[in-house]
Amino acid sequence: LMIRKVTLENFKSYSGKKILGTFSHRMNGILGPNGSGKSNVLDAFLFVFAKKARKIRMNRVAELVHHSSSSQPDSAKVTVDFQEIVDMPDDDPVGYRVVEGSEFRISRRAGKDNSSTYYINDRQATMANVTHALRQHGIDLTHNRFLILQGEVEQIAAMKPKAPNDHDEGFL
Amino acid sequence: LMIRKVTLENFKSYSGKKILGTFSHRMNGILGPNGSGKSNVLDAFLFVFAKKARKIRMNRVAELVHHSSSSQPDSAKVTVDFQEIVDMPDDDPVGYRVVEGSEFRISRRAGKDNSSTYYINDRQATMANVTHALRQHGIDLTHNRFLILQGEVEQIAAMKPKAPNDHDEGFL
Amino acid sequence: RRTTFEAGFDVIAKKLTEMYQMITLGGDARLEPVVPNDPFEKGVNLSIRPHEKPWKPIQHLSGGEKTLSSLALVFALHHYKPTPIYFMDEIDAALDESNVTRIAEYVKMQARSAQFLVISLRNNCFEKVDRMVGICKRQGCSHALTVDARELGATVDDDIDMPP
Amino acid sequence: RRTTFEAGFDVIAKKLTEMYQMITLGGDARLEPVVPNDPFEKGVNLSIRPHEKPWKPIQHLSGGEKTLSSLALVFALHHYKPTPIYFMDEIDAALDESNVTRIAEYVKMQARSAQFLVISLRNNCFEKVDRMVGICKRQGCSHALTVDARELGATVDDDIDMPP
Ligand SMILES: Nc1ncnc2c1ncn2[C@@H]1O[C@H](COP(=O)(O)OP(=O)(O)OP(=O)(O)O)[C@@H](O)[C@H]1O
Ligand SMILES: Nc1ncnc2c1ncn2[C@@H]1O[C@H](COP(=O)(O)OP(=O)(O)OP(=O)(O)O)[C@@H](O)[C@H]1O
Ligand SMILES: [Mg+2]
Ligand SMILES: [Mg+2]
Repeated sequence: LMIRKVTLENFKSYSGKKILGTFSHRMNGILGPNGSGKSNVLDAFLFVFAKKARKIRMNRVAELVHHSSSSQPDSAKVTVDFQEIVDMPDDDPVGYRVVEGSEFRISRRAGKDNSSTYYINDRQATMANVTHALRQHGIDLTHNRFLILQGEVEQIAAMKPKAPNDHDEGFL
Repeated sequence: LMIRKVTLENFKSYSGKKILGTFSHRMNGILGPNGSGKSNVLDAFLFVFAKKARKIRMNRVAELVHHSSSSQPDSAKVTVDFQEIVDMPDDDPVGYRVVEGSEFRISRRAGKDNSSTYYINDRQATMANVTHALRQHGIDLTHNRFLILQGEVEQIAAMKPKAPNDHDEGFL
Repeated sequence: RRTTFEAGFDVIAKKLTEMYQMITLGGDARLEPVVPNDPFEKGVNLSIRPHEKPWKPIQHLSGGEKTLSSLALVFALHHYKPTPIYFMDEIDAALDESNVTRIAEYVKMQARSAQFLVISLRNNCFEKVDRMVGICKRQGCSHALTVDARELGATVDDDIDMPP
Repeated sequence: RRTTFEAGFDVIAKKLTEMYQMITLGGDARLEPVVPNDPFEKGVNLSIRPHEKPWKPIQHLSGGEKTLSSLALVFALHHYKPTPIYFMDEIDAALDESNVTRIAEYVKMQARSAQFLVISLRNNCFEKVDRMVGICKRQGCSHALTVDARELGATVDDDIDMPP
């Protein structure tokens, strides 16, 4: 499974519609000055992955909608395009082949009224549908070990033995 | 007031007697690879300034004594040499002049038995003597705003309004 | 359940030691149950023996050493139970220049079996990536530009569909 | 006591705004009592308006923006009530390259009125220092070498007494 691209619409510091990608199936870097919006890109993924607002550094979903002196939209939307791939040998120019028909997309819209709507392939879905679909494709959202947020990396190895359990026992 | 040099004897990762300095009266940089002993230099100053072991990242003073496969001394000692100076104009090669007779030194020894002894100008003194002497020279150890430990800087501006009070009210 | 856990635990512990040795070139790490041979009793503890130093509990390490230990654990866990995608935000903040390069190399190696999205402020990290997304902010609004590392200057636009 | 506090508070608040504007070239910061005009009631709050963005409580800022806000406060407090010596350990960990340079410049300016001992892993920081202490570790033991920035290669030994 890989993420092909992500589309941010009025999400946090991203005004209007902004597309990031097409990503590499391997190592992608996000760079820019302090405060430019890098961590907000990670927040966009967390948002689509149905994480609570608190984990996205906001108290309420309404705060995720872009606001600036030039623009006050009513809602924010993030769309992630996924595809399953097969790795090709190193001499292949692209490096992978997309599995026929495996592309799918997950979206989530948040309103200034704190409402939240999910979509799978542009059709409305529940949060449970989304977490299930992601789990089918290998993304288990119950643990967080695929996600290292800013400032968290030093604590991973320092986690207390028994709790929190995510560390080791939770996922075995 | 300026620190002229600091002498570490069997303190944390410093085996034997190591002298750091003579320092500049202005901006000094401490550099080196991860784990080489940079933060341990700050711990050495905290140690002499009578801070608790917990603040020096250790549970007990005995843990501050250097230990390695090649060396297990019985005690650690840190000595800081201070002097009062007068700034000279920019064209002066040195940049400052030492106030006659203003040099003084503060030391602290810690034993593997958790004992702790202070010295002012190499004569034994109490912890209260030391904090008093430092306060006389302008170093007030009751607040910590002259000290930013590793990982702390982001929290300074984020301190809760009323408590902890150090932030603003405590020192006015 | 206990036997499955202990089997998995052994694999991870072994892999962690291997990863940490590779990353630190001479350091050593041990994942051990708090109660010997019984990870379920009181959980597990990570001890580290950084290069040429005595064994220490993780609290006694420097910031950079903790970061390297954490990443060795993340890579060891990936070996045991891979995830397809990883998101990492400034994992190299506490690393010296040579460790930034070294960790970026390791991520690049791990990226043969998973997709990585890595945020960093350190130039040595960007030397290793296959594709870069540059972010800037003007008048309070963020803008993004995706560029392929091999074809610097060739922006990647999804609708232009090049290179994929 | 209240009037002394409020007078001091006004000086610091004004200086904080000035420092933050200088450090961020266009950003703005306000130190305000939680209860208007009464800092004693519920303490004080720091709000930041980063360059070209709306006012925000500090929790909503990025890591780098928080660091810059903290340092603006430290410099403002120094202006109001100077301390002779400052110790700073990796204050630039969360800063991009240009902010590392900028903050190092500000420390250099502040160092005209206080002695600074600064630990950093960022090369741009060391371009500004007057004197450097290099630390390395061999066989588990740390060694230090003090070097004057103007006379790179000329080590500074206390007993050799050069340059002071
Ligand atoms: N709803 C919103 N509308 C407009 N701007 C927002 C919104 N939410 C957050 N921001 C802005 O996004 C900025 C933070 O972005 P982000 O955390 O992604 O920065 P960053 O690039 O990760 O920076 P750093 O390198 O310092 O970590 C803040 O300045 C904040 O003002
Ligand atoms: N009593 C001791 N005896 C020997 N070594 C010690 C002792 N106490 C601490 N150390 C060692 O000192 C090292 C940590 O040093 P320090 O925290 O100063 O590193 P650092 O240079 O600040 O690294 P970083 O850049 O990662 O923050 C650890 O590896 C630890 O093993
Ligand atoms: Mg960030
Ligand atoms: Mg350190």
